[in-house]
Amino acid sequence: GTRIIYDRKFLLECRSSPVAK
Amino acid sequence: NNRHKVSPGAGEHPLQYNYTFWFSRRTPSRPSSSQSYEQNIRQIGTVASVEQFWRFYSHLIRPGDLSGHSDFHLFKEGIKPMWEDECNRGGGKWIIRLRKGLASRFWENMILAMVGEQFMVGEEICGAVVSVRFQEDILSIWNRTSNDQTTTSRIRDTLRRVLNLPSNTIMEYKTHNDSLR
Repeated sequence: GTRIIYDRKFLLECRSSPVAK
Repeated sequence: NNRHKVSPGAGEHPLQYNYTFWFSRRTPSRPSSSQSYEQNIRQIGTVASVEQFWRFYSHLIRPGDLSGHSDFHLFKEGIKPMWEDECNRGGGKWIIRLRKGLASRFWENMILAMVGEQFMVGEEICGAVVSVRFQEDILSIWNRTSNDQTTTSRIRDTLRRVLNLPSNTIMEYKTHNDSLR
């Protein structure tokens, strides 16, 4: 199956995105 | 039992696996038998998406701000952070000892690599631990199969990369069997 891979940069961007707040 | 299963919210980015945060603190009066270990460790929450991860993580005290003898554990949902767990029995862990002051940043980078599936070792990763001690702090990452050298080497190399460890950093691999003895 497909793996869901995220790099650190993407994860940090998600931290500051509106949906995370 | 699916009723209680944690799942990603609408519009959130799912993780490959759900992960559970645990916290333990050793009370000096108790012996460190596995029974008291199990009594001292608490599940504090499970996350299924990147956004849930951050919401949870952002509310936790940073390991570098903890005092005393404490550990944060982040394990795949369903795997207890104990040697005795079925998934850990044949496994082991890479250990990195850190001088004081580095734990918060290194812990964050290590768990981001784990939840982001940077290790590329299939189902092998079980979880990660940061252990706050008096003189130093210890990071470890646990995998299922201690005698699979391709896997353990890949985990070591990925850790070096994602933590940007100096080449002279000492990394030690311990099987859980060794730890039990």
